[in-house]
Amino acid sequence: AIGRTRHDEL
Amino acid sequence: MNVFRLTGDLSHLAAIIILLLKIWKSRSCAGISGKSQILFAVVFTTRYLDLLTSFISLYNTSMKLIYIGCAYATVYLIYMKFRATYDGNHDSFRVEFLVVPVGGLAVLINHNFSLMEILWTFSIYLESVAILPQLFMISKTGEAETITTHYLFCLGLYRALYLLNWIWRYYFEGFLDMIAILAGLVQTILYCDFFYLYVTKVLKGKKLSLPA
Repeated sequence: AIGRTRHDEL
Repeated sequence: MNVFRLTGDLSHLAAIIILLLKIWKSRSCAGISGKSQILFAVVFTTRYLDLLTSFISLYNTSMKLIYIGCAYATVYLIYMKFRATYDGNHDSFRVEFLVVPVGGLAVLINHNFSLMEILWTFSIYLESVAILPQLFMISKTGEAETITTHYLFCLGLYRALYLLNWIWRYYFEGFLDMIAILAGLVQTILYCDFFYLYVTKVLKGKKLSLPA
């Protein structure tokens, strides 16, 4: 999972 | 979610609340850079547009809403309610020197050339340098109130803990986001000089003042 795969961090 | 992420978020929350309470209780925003606070409001607004598109968890949504709400409340207190106490003469950092290059960089280096993704990247880059007007203000006046230094310490600690979180996620989840990591590294490095002063002066009960 390289790159931005989530929106979970603030 | 790991322990570094959680303590990082809580440290960030503590910083935001400390600043709001400091201004509210003292009825004054002396020594606080309104420009940095506007930049943080822009950072949260452009980053949390995903509130409209994806739901992660109740924790995620409520923290985002709290961060955005507190950021605007802080800007309101500085520029409206306690405007008379705002030290505009010392808050003279030229923010266009940050916003314009950061905007250009976000368009050039991102994970995906779409509006939402560019705005997210812009917010990550902007956050890494958003504290500069505040640090510039302190270097100009040569001092900071102790409560302001607690605010800065929590704010700097938050990104340092996120660095540990990213190391953790790389080892245990194989997750790697170079944009966030490099910007977070820059952000943390900007606080190093301040961390040194905080440990050597403020924690020993002295006021933070810089040599003339």
